[in-house]
Amino acid sequence: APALFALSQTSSWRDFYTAQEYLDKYYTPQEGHHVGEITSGDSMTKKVQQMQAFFGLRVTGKLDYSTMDVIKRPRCGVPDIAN
Amino acid sequence: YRLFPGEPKWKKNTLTYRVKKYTPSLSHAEVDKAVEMGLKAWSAAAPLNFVKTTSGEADIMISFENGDHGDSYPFDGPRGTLAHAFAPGEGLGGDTHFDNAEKWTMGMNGFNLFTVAAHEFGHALGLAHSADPSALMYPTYKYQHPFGFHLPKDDVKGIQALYGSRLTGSRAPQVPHLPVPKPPAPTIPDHCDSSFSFDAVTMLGKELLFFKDRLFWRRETQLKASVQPLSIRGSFPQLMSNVDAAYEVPNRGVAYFFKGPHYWTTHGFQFLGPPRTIADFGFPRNVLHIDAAVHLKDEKKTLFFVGDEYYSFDEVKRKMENDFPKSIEDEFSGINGRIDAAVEVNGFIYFFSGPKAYKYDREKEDVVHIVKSGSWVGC
Repeated sequence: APALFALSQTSSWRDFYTAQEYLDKYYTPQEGHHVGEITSGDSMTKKVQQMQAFFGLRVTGKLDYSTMDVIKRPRCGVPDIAN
Repeated sequence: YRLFPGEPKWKKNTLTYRVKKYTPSLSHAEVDKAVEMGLKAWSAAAPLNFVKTTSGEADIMISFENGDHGDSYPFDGPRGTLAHAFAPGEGLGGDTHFDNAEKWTMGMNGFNLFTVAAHEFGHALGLAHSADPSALMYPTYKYQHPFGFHLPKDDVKGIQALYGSRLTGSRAPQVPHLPVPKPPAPTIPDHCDSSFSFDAVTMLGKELLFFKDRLFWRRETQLKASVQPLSIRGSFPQLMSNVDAAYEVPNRGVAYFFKGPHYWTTHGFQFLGPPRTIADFGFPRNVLHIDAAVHLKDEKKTLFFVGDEYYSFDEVKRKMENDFPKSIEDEFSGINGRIDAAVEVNGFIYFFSGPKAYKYDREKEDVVHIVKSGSWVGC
């Protein structure tokens, strides 16, 4: 339920899962998560904010339109936060 | 720019690279070219040299992979993740993988391999992602034109922070207020030299343009006085130098300039949009560049010369004609050897091959006059 904060009025559950996968891939220090560990909702929001800051977007913590637009662009597979 | 934690970098200036697995969507030659140009983008800004190997281990192993390929960074099919590379180090260090499920191209359609390769080699040399949207190391894909490509400032700072600058060779970053060396003024080739040849010739409006290296001559069809060469960069900045071919379609008021696998469209000297790939004309995939082109005004057809063959392109239908390529020698008696340039003037085709220019009469189907190429610009 706390994760819902990241879900803005306009995004869908599909967007939510797309964003979650994206943030796991590019904004999660690999050693930080082990299989089976449950991520707290506010950590999702924090990652959204990190990603918005990196791309120079407005930092809202929400999966708003411009954030989802960046998430859906083809890109390099190296994480943005170095690990 | 940002570096990886611990700032891993190569301890040597000469690195080996090897393309271990190729992609079916490009020929080996195209992949090799894109990789070579991608590496050159970095060696132009830092004292790094890259040596291609074809067997065994190399510092930078390059391959096209599908899905999960054993390095705990599985690819995800079309779009999404395009490629990744590992920071300098032993084993996987420096290795660069491209997602085989992407449509890799040499042009603007699909994903341009040069663009992605140059970005990934930044990682392989020690750069992390940059938050500067104009940087090559910005994480999302943005087409970069391979010819005349120069690293954006942010990336130059990054690579020089690791390896110093190519000029000084030292680690100290280049002091920005140093005057940027201007490219040396183009050396003017002696157009009366017996071995002088042109790269490309075309009509443009009422003028004839002759291209050679970084220069071009422009003259009225009636040569009144000797003409002075101009710098291509001055009038055609996008072209820079070494134009392969050019032609004009007068009734549409557009001209086309060819360089490697790309072409530019202009209206006079005005460029109309970014470069496109020559695949637009319908050449077979093995044609990576063309030698010469000539537009035949009455027939509304354009002949493209590649090696010892030529193609005919219907400008009305915008389609390559069937039954081509054909042999140049078989169709144009008296014309043999590679064609450097061609142009139609007053119904005659003038073929430029090496130091000679041949006047070809299509009614007689024969060469009726031969002059020195340089005589066209007043020699």
